[in-house]
Amino acid sequence: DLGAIGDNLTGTSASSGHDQLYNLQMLEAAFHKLPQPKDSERAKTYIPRHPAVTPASYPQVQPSIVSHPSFWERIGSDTLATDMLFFAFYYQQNTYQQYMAARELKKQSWRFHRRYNTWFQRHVEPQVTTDEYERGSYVYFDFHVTEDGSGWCQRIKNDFTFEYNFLE
Amino acid sequence: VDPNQVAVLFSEWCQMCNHVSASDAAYTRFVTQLQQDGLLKGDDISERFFRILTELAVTHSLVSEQIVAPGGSSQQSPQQPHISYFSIDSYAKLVVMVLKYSVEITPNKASILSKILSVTVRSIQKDAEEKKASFNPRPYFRLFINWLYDLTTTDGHHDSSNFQVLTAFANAFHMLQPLRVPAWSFAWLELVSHRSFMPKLLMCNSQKGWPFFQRLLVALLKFMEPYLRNAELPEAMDLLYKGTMRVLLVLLHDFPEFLCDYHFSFCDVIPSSCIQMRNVILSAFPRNMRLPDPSTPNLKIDLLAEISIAPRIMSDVDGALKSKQLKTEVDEYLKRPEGSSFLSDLNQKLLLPQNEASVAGTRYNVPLINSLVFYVGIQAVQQLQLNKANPSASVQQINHISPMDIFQIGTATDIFRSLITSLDTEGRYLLLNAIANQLRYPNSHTHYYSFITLYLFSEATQEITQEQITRVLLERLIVNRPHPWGLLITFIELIKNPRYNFWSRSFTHCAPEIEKLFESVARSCG
Amino acid sequence: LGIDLTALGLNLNSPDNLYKTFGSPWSNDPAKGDTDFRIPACYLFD
Repeated sequence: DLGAIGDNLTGTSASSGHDQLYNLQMLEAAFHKLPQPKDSERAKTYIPRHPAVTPASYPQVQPSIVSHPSFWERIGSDTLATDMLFFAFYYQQNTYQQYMAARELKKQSWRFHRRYNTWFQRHVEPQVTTDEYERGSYVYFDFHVTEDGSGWCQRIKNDFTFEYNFLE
Repeated sequence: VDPNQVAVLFSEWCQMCNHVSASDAAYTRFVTQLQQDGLLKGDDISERFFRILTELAVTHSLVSEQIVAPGGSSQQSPQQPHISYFSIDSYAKLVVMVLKYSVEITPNKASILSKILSVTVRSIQKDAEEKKASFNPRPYFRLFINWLYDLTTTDGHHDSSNFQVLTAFANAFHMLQPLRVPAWSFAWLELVSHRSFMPKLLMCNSQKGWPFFQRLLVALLKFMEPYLRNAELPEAMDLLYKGTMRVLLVLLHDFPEFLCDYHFSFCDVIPSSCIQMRNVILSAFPRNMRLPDPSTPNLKIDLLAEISIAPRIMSDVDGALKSKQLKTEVDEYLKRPEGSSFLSDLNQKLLLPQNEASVAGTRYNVPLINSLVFYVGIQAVQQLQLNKANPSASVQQINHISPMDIFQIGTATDIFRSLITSLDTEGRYLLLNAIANQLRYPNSHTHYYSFITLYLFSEATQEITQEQITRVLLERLIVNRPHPWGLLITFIELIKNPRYNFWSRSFTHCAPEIEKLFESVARSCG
Repeated sequence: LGIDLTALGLNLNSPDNLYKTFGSPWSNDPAKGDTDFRIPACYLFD
């Protein structure tokens, strides 16, 4: 109720007991310690969980290009490219690469199922769609162990119910 | 809680964070151990524990500040010195893990978070108070940024817990507002406007975050207000001002309804001379609204559907009136004006005591004037809408001056007419400013205050009053854009409608420069 | 007279929300893409 909000009778701030001159001096000191852009950047450096010794002729550090969004945006949608995305997603967890791989997979209409930790893509339009789920044939990417061996592959699951509760 | 033992624990934690094969299981075990040691109960021991951790993290981050110059002598670099954030990032992660994995002892995780935030707030306050100009805000900034990234979400599934987290941060930021910790001001504004905080607070939980953000913005404007009275700003304040303008532009673009709903609160804490900043706020309009071009020939304002709709007002409109015990008097006058002496000394009641006036930079209680003008106008508009027999009749009433108009809204208008003659130049200017602050997007308030502005011009008994009305409008138009829609249509009506005889007033051609100025503004209004 | 607000580094005609690329109050430059990427908890598993 003083006309100038925040000031009290003696020209100081009622909240802090500081006067205008003091506030300006502190502001000017802070002017030389502004937050820098890198202060809000998260490290994108990849640290391998199980580092192995490789020949010196092999690259020993990740190429910087994999930290650039445009590398992931141009990766394409062929099988090799999609396999790369899955590799980054499953084997480079908690990195920028996993984040970008997930983003690109979503652009290619893959959807992550939080219960099965698996990516699904509609093979055909769902037979049933409700507010809670959809059901139909889906391509999914998973690790399979069979009599013939084991490995990652894409398979088709028919009559699968994808509950939206588990959609990431 | 032995600081040395805490340092050992922190060192173990940092080593764990640095280890390439660290897993959530390891983090869980560490946090569980802390809990078993009684360090996470949320009591005084917890507070001391987290306070020591904060001090350790900050101290270690600043150890690398001194840069060794060639020749071995240590000197402060004139540029920003390098800071290592490993200890800060590690401590931030510990807090995130504690919130994620500790079994609730306190009722909910938001409560634990609030305790940790209050420890951080006190650390910053103490550090800033002790170090004064040598206080470095950046490690604490990094700490908050980490938490905003990791503890908030835009995921709608967790709206209510996200809201608790965001409001905990909002409360912490309020405790650290520039008036309390001026050396933290830049870091504060960057955090408050960060894309991990501001949009999330404004988007979550059906606008329940809006009062929290309004409070923060008002705190910033209060800090800047004394300095913004002057056109020339010190360099540091100029940077803060431009930063604030950027933030207001983001709000204007992305959350205009927020600026619309709280415009009154913001105008209360912006000096009358800070015209462009105020215009940015007053230019906001709801995103679903299409504003007709004010320069459209023969634009029929009266036919716009929006002018019969009252805007949503979330600010406390009559608080200043109530605090000065004036609201009851205003209500009584509006109900029963006959024989009332309310108007006879109203202008005196708007003055500040002399010692307060020197601090405020004005002899008048500006928030009180703003409150009076807005409250009276709202009552008049409500009364009009209650009395209307049919929509078209009320529209005609508000647009054309007639004895019926005066009868319907005369009591409210009498207050303005009385004040405009009884106030001195400064008081009249502030009154007209308060009226012009309601010239915004098409709505019933804009329509009423536009009418009042033009009515006061046409009914003025002295040309000095007409000049002052013109000046108040003009100074809002000659600053760089944006300009509020209601301001434009009012000024265009004033200069175009022959009723007001605008161009025959002597002040419109009192000097060649003034003539050119009017012509230029008239051209820019189309 | 105020300042030219179009010179503050914000695309005021952008159809997208500005907050997504708002770098800092002190900078004319937009935020560098994805500097604040966040991994949802469900992406972290054995």
